[in-house]
Amino acid sequence: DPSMKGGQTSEGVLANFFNSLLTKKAGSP
Amino acid sequence: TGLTAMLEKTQEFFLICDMEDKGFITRRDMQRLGGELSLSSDELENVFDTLDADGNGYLTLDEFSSGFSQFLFGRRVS
Repeated sequence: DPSMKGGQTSEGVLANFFNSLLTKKAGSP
Repeated sequence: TGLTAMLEKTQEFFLICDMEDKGFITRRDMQRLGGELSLSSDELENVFDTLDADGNGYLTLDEFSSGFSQFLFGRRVS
């Protein structure tokens, strides 16, 4: 299952991704 | 409304990934985000595979927003 790569669940990795997008958005002018 | 705000957010995030405004996101687009987001290329692959529900190698806005609602509400909304 590729979604389990790196020992992270797909939910965890999605959360990471969208949190990063949210942070990037908040940090940009 | 809350729904409109969510759709706007989804569109906004989709466009961050789809820099050329192609209407879809490829693995390459996703990897390009590695420099801007604090995610490894393995993690970005993982995100892509998770979002690409039909596994065709292209992320549409539908697939993207489905993944976003999964993140927001803890489940996939189709």
